[in-house]
Amino acid sequence: SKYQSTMDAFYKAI
Amino acid sequence: MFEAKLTEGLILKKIVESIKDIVTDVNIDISPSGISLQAMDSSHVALVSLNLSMDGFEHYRADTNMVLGVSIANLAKVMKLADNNDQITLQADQEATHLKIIFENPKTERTTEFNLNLITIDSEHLAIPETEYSSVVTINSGEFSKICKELFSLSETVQITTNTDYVQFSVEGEVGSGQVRLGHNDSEKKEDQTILEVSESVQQQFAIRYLNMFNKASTLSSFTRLCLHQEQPLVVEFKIDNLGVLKYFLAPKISD
Repeated sequence: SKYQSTMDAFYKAI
Repeated sequence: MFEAKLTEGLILKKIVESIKDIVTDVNIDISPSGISLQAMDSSHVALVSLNLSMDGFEHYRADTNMVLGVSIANLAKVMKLADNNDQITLQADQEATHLKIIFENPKTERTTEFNLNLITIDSEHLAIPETEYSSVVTINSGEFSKICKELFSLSETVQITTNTDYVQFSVEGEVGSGQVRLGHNDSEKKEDQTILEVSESVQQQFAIRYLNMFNKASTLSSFTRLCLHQEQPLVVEFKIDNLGVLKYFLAPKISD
């Protein structure tokens, strides 16, 4: 099955 | 002091309608150069990014940077008071507790004013990293909306595959399996064009439910721009002529 990744790895404090 | 007047208020109505089902409470960043907001949906699967330039307003004044905490659901209710051809003015004082919204229709001499109570949202300042997209597909926004709606009745997930010759939207489920394949189409009717800019093929899976929500913004632009890069979120982008851009980011599904 496929699970949904989230935005947290992408959208973070830089 | 912040004040911005948009002659074509309908655009603002459409923008709020396009994001109200995805984000709830957002911090709107006001700066002398324009208005922007970034917010994730409650499940952190989607991210909305709106940038409006001061140049797109008939009148724009922002003496300093301000953050206006707004309940989008409440803003959407207030925007219902606006007629489609109203001019809309937004106003807020320094340290404001509310955002004043004025709808004017010069023809009918009707004016509506509403002071929307602001809310305090302490959100850490997150940023969208600069990303090189190896596949960019420009497609008619109505066509893309239709494809997503039709495929959604066949599967919850769509696999998007890009290569230099076509972009393919494929589904499989208990109904069966199939795909919609769009080749490069530079027909003379600009709004019917499909433009592929692929330097590296991408194949990713996404929840169509989110794409259908993003496509609410298709009334803002005749084109939808899909930006893909393996392992990165999909960007579904709607350019708002003479004003700015509304971008949706969607995290891909990952098969275990």
